[in-house]
Amino acid sequence: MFECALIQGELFRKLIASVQDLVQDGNFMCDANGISLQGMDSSHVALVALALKKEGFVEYRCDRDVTLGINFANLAKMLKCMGAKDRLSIRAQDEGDSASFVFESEDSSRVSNFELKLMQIDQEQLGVPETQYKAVIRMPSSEFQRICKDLSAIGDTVSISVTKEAVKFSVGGDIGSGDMSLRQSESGDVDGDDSEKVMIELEEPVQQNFALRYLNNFTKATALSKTVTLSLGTDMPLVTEYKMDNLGSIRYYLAPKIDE
Amino acid sequence: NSMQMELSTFFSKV
Repeated sequence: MFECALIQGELFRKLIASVQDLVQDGNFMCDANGISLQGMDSSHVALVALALKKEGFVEYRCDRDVTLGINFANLAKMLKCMGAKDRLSIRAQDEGDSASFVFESEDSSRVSNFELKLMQIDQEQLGVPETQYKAVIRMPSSEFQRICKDLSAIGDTVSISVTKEAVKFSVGGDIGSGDMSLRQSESGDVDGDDSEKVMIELEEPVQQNFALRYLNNFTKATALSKTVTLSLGTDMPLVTEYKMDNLGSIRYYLAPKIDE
Repeated sequence: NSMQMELSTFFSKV
């Protein structure tokens, strides 16, 4: 038996919305520690990895490891029926072919029950090694979203270059070219909200090219976190991570574009 | 001109 409950069901809806445009379906792997999911886009260029810790749930019970094969578009249809402040419970039997989703309003005056049919999904899993990245940038997620959206109107590839002082996003296209630089915030600024700052940890300067189409896709997760962390190395996939307070994180990996 | 790499170049299948 697998059972979990979230006070803010809305968070789960936002999570599914952050995944469903990149991957159509995937396996929720549930074990005693939490829920994880990994999925690649159809062109095998981007990967999304979701890790939810049991501590983030108000109730969590997993007697045996369970794999829930889920079509995200179908799940999203059911989650649409959930109220913005509803509590969400998910239940599945060990060998069941469906999972139940229960939405309950704050005052318990409305309860909705949905059964989602599960799928057998045979998915390739990739081993993502723990790596020391050459540059790690933390910035406001809304700022990253705006940059990706605005630059994609000019070109389809962004060059991200990082130095100790700043991170620069450059783009070029038929109409011309441009760049936007964000400077590292002053470290002495104790009054400012940390989530508003740009923090750069640098081992050595890095420059890599990425397809904006995918980055724009990743920014669907902006609603989950005030900040985003970008980790870059040389000839390595970019990691774009959104952390949710105590619930866990959603990470996106994007293979670079290499100059021919 | 730049070429889009695939993730399998960097990560191995498990």
